[in-house]
Amino acid sequence: MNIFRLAGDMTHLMSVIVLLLKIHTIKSCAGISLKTQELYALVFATRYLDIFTDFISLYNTIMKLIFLASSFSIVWYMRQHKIVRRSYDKDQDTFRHLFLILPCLLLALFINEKFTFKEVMWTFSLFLEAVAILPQLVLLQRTRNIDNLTGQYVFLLGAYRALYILNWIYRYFTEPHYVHWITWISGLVQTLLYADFFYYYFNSWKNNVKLQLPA
Amino acid sequence: PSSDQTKDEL
Repeated sequence: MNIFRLAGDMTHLMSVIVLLLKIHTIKSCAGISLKTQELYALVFATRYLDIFTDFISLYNTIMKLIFLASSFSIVWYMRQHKIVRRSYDKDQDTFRHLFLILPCLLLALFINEKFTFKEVMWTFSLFLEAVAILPQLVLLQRTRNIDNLTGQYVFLLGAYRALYILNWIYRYFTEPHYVHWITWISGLVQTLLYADFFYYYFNSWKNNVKLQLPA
Repeated sequence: PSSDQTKDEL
């Protein structure tokens, strides 16, 4: 474990906790894309298949449980909770899951480190995580306004992945044989996807104006 | 090492 990875995990944890608390306290999910939240729940479900078979560390297991519980409860709140679901804007959140899930699944079938069910699922979850934010970014562009918490959510998600890139660089130089192209490339693609959002987020924060993403 | 052992990241 290195400081970059710990900071990355904590930032990632913050992003889901901030979102869950927002939805729980103000009983609203305005501006949040349910599609993205469902994709993230799928990412964790396919990423952590080994939670009961391979014990890595207490930290690892606890964090996996927190991510699984928080992502599924966010989806539950947005779909089932009688008050929260009313603020879900399903007419705007129309990104079709399959457009992301199928290509990631196909890609994982061809590009993976070992052709086993667990490995393909793990690779699928990496590719899916890279693109899972797209429905949220599309929704932000459509609704054009962004309340601060949604901005913070996307910002923390991007920051977590950027910290992970520093972690991979650190591990590459400090651990022999630590080479994982698949992880690195999908993580880089994911961070680049956030890059343009970051640019507009910083500008709006600096000029203290509401965030306006390009049409 | 087999790729499994290095799945120590979240």
